[in-house]
Amino acid sequence: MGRIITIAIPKGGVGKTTTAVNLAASFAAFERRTLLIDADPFGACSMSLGFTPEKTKGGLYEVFNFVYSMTQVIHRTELAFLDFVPANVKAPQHEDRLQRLSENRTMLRNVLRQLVPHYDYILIDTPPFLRGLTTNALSCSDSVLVPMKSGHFSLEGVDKLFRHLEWIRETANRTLQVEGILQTMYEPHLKVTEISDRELQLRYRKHLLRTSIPKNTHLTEASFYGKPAILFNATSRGTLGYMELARELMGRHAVP
Amino acid sequence: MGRIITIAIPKGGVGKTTTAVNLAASFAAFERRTLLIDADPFGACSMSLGFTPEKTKGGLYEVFNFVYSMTQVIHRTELAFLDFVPANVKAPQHEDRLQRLSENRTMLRNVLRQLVPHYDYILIDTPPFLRGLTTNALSCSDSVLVPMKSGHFSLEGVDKLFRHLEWIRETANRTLQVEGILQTMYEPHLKVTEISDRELQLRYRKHLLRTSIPKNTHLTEASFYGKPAILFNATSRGTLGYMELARELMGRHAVP
Ligand SMILES: Nc1ncnc2c1ncn2[C@@H]1O[C@H](COP(=O)(O)OP(=O)(O)OP(=O)(O)O)[C@@H](O)[C@H]1O
Ligand SMILES: Nc1ncnc2c1ncn2[C@@H]1O[C@H](COP(=O)(O)OP(=O)(O)OP(=O)(O)O)[C@@H](O)[C@H]1O
Ligand SMILES: [Mg+2]
Ligand SMILES: [Mg+2]
Repeated sequence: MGRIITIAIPKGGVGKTTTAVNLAASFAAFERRTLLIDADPFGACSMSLGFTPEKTKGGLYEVFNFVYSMTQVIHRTELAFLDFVPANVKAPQHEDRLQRLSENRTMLRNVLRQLVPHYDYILIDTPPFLRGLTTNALSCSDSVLVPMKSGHFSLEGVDKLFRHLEWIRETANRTLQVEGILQTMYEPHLKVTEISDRELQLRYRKHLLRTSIPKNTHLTEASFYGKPAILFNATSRGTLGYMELARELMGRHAVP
Repeated sequence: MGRIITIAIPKGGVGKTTTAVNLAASFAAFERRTLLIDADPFGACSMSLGFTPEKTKGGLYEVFNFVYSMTQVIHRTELAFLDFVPANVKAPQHEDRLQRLSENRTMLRNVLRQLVPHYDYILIDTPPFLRGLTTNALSCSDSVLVPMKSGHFSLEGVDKLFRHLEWIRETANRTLQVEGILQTMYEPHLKVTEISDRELQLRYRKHLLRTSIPKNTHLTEASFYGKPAILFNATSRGTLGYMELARELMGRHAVP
């Protein structure tokens, strides 16, 4: 059914990459054909899946430069149902170049078109700012998934994102939906969690996902070993959290 | 003595802003005349110090647009020895404009020149990417302070930053020093902490600061109340960590 979901929020370090990687792995574990695309020049998705430079035949960088087609940079992963397109930005000059090329807001839409029939889910990880690659991804997605961790800055990031979504809908993607707001690195019983929960209930209740991902060091540990959590520790609370998230989202996408 | 310190690493959410704000507050508590500059369009420093739009007379945005001088956008804070220049980027179009203006790498150097005699420390908070404002800040700083939290991505961020510093030294700022690498949100006894510690000792031993900031929820709580940690909870482990950091740095800057 080719549902394209962008993972985005213009705040750093709230679990965008961890969510993109582990949600993709969870969909794949449920035998949904899944493609993960790293649209963040930082390349953290590659690190999370063990894609060192030697294992990388090319990525989004080459595609945006018309050197390779998208099909040529699709990599198989250790999970049968998960494919991966790296960012493959190997130098600061390449990052500048990719940012400039992504000013063309239809770049990603054009190259994804042919892929959509081949996958049930296409997930796109993005950098912690809205312009360029993130706007590109949002412009061609069916929905956006918004991770956030408890705290004042995260809430401000959610606000900023939602204002940006209004502009995206007006100018590029009228039907862009919100998959939901996902609370990550969740630590119950803290005052900051209580304050954040209250704010989310007040202002974003209808978008708040039932699933929240607990703070769980195994999720960080897995990335040191270049494996998604499900292959590193199948029963950690972090792994189970993302499986739960996949179930919640698939439940809403079920064909009637 | 006007030491300009940029707080930077191209990885999100590792405590750049929390460090900029609370180190600045700690220097001020030690009666060093301190200026904090928010060079991140996100505006998290403003949030951390309680500077709502009504309390903001202008900021870096106006200065880069030649609407105000730096002196006109210096704000007093609740701490006698701490002044503050907000980013004051109020709209996405303003963010694009500020990024374009900051392609001129000497912008910040030019406007800081007159301020240097008036302060002992000038701290600059930056966004989680290297180009634009961060390069501007690094090009005119005496040193860079590099926060990181345990994890594979943070270590990669340190590597990326150090490569960028080489380029900065060659092209814009020959004498740029490394103030040090600061471990933040530190949680002893975790496997990921052990792996990160080992990697830092192996590759960055001479840059690793003695002080590390413990994971401490009061630091996040303080930002909800628009106060630096020292005014919110003077004895929390987070507050004491940043006072300790200020002592360690001042000890090295002591006039012989
Ligand atoms: N549920 C969790 N529990 C514990 N640690 C987590 C959890 N989720 C993510 N982390 C860790 O927090 C750090 C930041 O996460 P991540 O890099 O996924 O955030 P991000 O939003 O993609 O950051 P950036 O904005 O820099 O791209 C990583 O080291 C990651 O391993
Ligand atoms: N020592 C700590 N203990 C607990 N929480 C912390 C600590 N330091 C920072 N935090 C919290 O972690 C979150 C991220 O910190 P912060 O915003 O300072 O990072 P950053 O590097 O400036 O992020 P960005 O890259 O988005 O600018 C904030 O909510 C902050 O309150
Ligand atoms: Mg990321
Ligand atoms: Mg910040």
